[in-house]
Amino acid sequence: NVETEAHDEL
Amino acid sequence: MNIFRFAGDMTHLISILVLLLKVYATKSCSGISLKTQELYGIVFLARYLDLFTDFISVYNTVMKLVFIGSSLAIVWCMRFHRVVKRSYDRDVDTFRHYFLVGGCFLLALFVHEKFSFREVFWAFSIYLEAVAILPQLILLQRSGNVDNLTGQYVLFLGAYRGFYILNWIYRYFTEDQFSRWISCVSGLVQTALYADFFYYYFISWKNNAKLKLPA
Repeated sequence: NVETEAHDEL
Repeated sequence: MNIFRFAGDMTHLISILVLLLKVYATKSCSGISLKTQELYGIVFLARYLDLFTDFISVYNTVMKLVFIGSSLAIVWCMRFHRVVKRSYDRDVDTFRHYFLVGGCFLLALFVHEKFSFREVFWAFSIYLEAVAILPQLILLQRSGNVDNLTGQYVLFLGAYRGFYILNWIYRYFTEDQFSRWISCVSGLVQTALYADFFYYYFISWKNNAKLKLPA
């Protein structure tokens, strides 16, 4: 499953 | 991190500093919409739920704390500071912003990257930020003349997401699996809402006249 990468943008 | 995103974050920070300067220096919040400030408080609280769980960088954490802290401080000032709250005119700040909150949350329940608590709240914060400026723009149209600091606050706030659009274009071409269509579409809508404000701001700057938005 596609691990939702942590949102690195503010 | 790229120059467009950094420029966007700095522009966003400047807009917050201009707003804080206006409220603290003039001890007045005339021309500022409390509803827009409350919406931004909700946006940051909903978006930065991962503040204590995901550490990206010191910069990321510090900026999140600044954005959350400043938006809550402004709301507190406009509601409870004995001098500032007197200059808040609730008769012109009449946009029913709770509909925006409800609508964006409903949209987030259906349109999100993944159906998880954090992702739904993240999508909700992205949608809500796109429309959060509406009460402020409506208030400016109602109150006619706009003081310089308020005009600059709205200008920088609108410009920051414009830089983010350049950032998304840049990341699309430089990173293979980059796909942030929720942010991109919302960011385009958000920036488009400022289009007429940017136009009248440019006209007033060109004619060196007071900024006036047509009612």
